[in-house]
Amino acid sequence: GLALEGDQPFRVPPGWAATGRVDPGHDVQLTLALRQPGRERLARLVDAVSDPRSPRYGRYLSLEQLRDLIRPSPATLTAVLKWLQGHGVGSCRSVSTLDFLECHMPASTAERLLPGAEFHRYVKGRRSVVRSPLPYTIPEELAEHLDFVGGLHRFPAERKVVSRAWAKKETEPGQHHGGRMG
Amino acid sequence: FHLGVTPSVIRKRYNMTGGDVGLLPNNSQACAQFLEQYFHQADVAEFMQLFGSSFGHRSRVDQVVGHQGWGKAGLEASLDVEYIMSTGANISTWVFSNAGRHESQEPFLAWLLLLSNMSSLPWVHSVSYGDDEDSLSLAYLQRVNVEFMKAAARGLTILFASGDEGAGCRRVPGGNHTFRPSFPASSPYVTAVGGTSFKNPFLITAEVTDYISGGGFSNVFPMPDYQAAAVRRFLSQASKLPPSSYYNSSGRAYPDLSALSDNYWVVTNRIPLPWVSGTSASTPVVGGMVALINERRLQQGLSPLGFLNPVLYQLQEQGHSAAFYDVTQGCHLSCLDGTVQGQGFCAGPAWDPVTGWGTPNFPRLLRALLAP
Repeated sequence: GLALEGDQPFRVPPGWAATGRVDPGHDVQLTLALRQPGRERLARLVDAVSDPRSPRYGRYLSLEQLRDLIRPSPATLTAVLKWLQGHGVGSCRSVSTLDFLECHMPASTAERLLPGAEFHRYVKGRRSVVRSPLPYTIPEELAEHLDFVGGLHRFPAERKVVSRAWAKKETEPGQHHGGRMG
Repeated sequence: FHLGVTPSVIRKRYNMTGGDVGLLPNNSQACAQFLEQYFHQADVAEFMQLFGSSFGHRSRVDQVVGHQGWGKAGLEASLDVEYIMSTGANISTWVFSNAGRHESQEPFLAWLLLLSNMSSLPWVHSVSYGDDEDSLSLAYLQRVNVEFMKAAARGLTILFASGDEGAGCRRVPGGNHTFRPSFPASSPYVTAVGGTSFKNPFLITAEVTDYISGGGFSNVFPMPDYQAAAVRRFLSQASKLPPSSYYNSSGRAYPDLSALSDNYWVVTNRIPLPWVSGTSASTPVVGGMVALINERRLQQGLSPLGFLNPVLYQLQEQGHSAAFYDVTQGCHLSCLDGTVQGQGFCAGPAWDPVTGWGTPNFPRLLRALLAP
């Protein structure tokens, strides 16, 4: 297989603790980012509609026009759907622009679909997420059809509001900035 | 004299008058929340009662997309909503609440999918969220960047907080340090908002750099044409720069502009809290102003501003420098090592990687953006 995100570090953020592998039947949701063929045209179009010197300035696209520009090719849709169906994954929904698929499946199916992945649960307070600490792979013939598969590695990012009033109390010697409030 | 930043302090500093409020029913603005950060309508109402008497405003969020929990309100969510509704006063406000309802969902990705699925959206989105660029795969960074291009093609303005770690710091293999850019602020298709403080913290005075203000150069995205001249000027004219090994001078440079980010008052869980700071505060302030400028453009039969950066950088080239208060004092933080000693970049005349072009002078910016 081919690792689409072999460079994605797996870091468990502070405060999250691993509680072990999930049951094989545990439902996981994967987000498949399908390759968009019209990216270069999209880039040129964005330049034109955003540049006041362009005659196209401000002439934005509707969602339907955008879909027509970047929708995945029939070859991409066929290849990806065939791959999913081959693993018994039928519970998928698309978005209006057709370039993402959200699919539900048991963890055991996801692990067969994406060799290398292993789904574990991590908890922080009352919150829990399921992620794979190991990189996933896809069949090489799908590399031209998929950008990445979401829902495996990245943890929800914490917001950081700084409270300067607390900074003096919480700043360690040598640190420049203060306490963080999640 | 004031005891912290409130809506009236912001509106006064940026020269917003009582007439600078929304009127159109078809204009709207939004902020996005992740990780079960909820706001309470009662906090918004109390905030406006305490701090909103000097300008026309709404006291309720009009639309929540996604799930709003019943737990305690989050400080960050309260901050976003209260301040986007203070500069974008009387404009219909939406909150996108993306808690990641499913255990294996990525909340940020869920928000991107919502944008790709909704045909009718607010024109302006303020998002105070960021990750270290090096914590994300190249495939993910590049695809998310395309998602911002999609938003730009639809005329949406997407604003991201530039981060609260200054230039950031990362130890690379071999033991050396480099600065650490923040994404999505480092995407060339979003507008990144940095932070400033009042020079005198108790008076409405000129602004200086807020040392936490995120900024620098992407290690992934090349410098877009729209900013090349401004950044080149900074790099050639700065009196002091960090060693070039700390940053990629040919990368997308950010932030693009700034607003006050220090010492805000926020009402959360019915309690007014002082001393809230961060570029999480400056981003919705700018978001509300952009929504108000969109409103004036819509009134004149013009299109919404959409992706803001090309026009922002062109304004300066065209001599509209009065559209911003140029912030020229102060530096932001970075690596604590013997070479840079905690100092990243320093602000200077015109664009710089600490405060961008500076902070908005609303009437001048409005005038410039009504006929760019």
